[in-house]
Amino acid sequence: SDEALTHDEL
Amino acid sequence: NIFRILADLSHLASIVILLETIRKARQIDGISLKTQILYVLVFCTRYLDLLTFRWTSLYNTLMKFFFIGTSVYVVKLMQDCKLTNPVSYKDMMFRDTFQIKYLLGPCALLALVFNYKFTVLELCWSFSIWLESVAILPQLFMLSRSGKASTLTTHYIFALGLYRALYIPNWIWRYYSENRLEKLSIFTGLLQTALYSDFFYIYYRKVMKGRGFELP
Repeated sequence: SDEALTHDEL
Repeated sequence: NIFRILADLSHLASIVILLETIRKARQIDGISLKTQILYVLVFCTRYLDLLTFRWTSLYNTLMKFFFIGTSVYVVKLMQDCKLTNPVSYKDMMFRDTFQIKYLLGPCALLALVFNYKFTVLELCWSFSIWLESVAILPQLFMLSRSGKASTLTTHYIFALGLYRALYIPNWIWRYYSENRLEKLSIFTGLLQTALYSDFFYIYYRKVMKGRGFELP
C-alpha cells in the first residue's frame, strides 16, 4: 500500500 | 531513469541560472522573494528525513543538501540587496504582493487530510509536496503584474517548471517498471505543471523564438 512507499525522489 | 535524471538536472540548472542572474546583475528585479522563501520552507520540511540518517543514496543526500543550501543562499543574496542595491530591492518588494498565507493555510490543511502516515515526518513531507506545487504562484503573479521579465528570469522559471513536468514521464516509467504508484506526488506534480502551462505557452511563443518575454 501507499504507506510502504519510501520517499526516494527529490 | 532518463526522465528522472533530466528532471533533476533541470532543477539544478534552474538554481544555477537564478544564482548567476542575481550575482552578475547585482539586482533582483522580477524575482519574487516570497517564492524563494517558500522554497526554503519546501526543502526544509521535505528533507527532514536527513535527520533520521536513513539515507537512500549518496546522490539523494547530496542533492538534498544542495537544494536546502542554495535556497537559503538565494534568500540571503536577495536580502543583501537591501543594502547593495536598495532601489532594486524596494522595487521588488513593491511588486511582490502575493499573500502567501492563502497558500500556507490550505497546504497545511491538505497535508493533514492527505498523507501516508500521521507522523510529524510524513505530515511535513506532505505539506512540502503541496506547498511546492503552488510555491511558484507569487513569482507568476509578479510576472503577470509587471507584464514582462528579463530573459534570464524566464529561463529560470522555465527550467524550474520543466523539472516537475519531467517527473511525470518518470512516474509513468516507474509505474510500469516497478509497479510504483505514488499518488500524492503524482497529483501535486500534475497540479504544479498545470500552473506553469500558461507560462510554458508564452515562453515557447516568445522567448524560444528570440523575442523578449512580454505578456499579450
